Amino acid sequence: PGGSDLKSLAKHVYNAYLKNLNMTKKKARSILTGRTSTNPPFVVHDMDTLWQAENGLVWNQLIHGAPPTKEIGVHVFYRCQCTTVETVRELTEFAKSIPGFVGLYLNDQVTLLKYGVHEAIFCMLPSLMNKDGLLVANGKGFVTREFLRSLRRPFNEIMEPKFEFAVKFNALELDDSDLALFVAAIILCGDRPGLMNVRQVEEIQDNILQALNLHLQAHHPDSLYLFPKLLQKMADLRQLVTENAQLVQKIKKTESETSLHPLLQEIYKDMY
Amino acid sequence: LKEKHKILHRLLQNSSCSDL
Repeated sequence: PGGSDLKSLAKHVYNAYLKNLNMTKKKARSILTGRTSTNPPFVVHDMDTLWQAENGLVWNQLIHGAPPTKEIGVHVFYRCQCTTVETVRELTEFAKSIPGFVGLYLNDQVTLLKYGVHEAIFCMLPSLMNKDGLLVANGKGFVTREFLRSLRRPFNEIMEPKFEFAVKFNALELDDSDLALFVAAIILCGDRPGLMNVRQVEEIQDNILQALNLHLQAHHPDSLYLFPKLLQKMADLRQLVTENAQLVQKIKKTESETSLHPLLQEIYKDMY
Repeated sequence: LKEKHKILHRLLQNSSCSDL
């Protein structure tokens, strides 16, 4: 495709991202840096402040489907699941807007989402993070990294690797228009296990990667090797997802009273 | 794959999914 086609693809994908993904990096950064007129986020840094946040309706939704728990680590695990499920829903709508996606076999659409959503989530999480914590509840809360580290094992191991990734990923200083194409390229990945029509997926991804490369050259002219650095991040994300899946398996085994949302059960089953 | 991923299927075919 020519340059103008790639530019219009980049614009289309960016618009789909803005339309379907609720918390943009732009919005998150304005909250994290205090450059917004809305109230600053409520800071959760210990059990008391977590309880206050739950009772003060920082979160819009209650935790549905999960058994009630008094254990704080389990509670945080359920909150992570709620956010993940909602983001999977948003990412599915985003994927459907990527040109060519709905023309794939339904089987392949399922496979791409099964393997792609966690990588996509973990590359969007850094938008909500700084080295000290992360925004939650649509920007109304901020949970400190120290608090998450203080949970008992294995729940203290859930978020720390994501913070380590985020600090490095945020150094690339991507904005939402870059992230939109990067997330699309992650979802349209031709080497997911069990794809029926690999070539069809690769053709779509190839277009997206060309659009991303062109977009980065225009948008970050002084950032050398940004495109190959992002390709490397795709491999890092795969590793992060593998480790996350192993941790979820461990929690399932050792924490028998802890339940996993049915959508996440589907995604993790026979994944890696 | 369809049997094992009923919710993902439903999400792909409808934008709303009541059991989420």
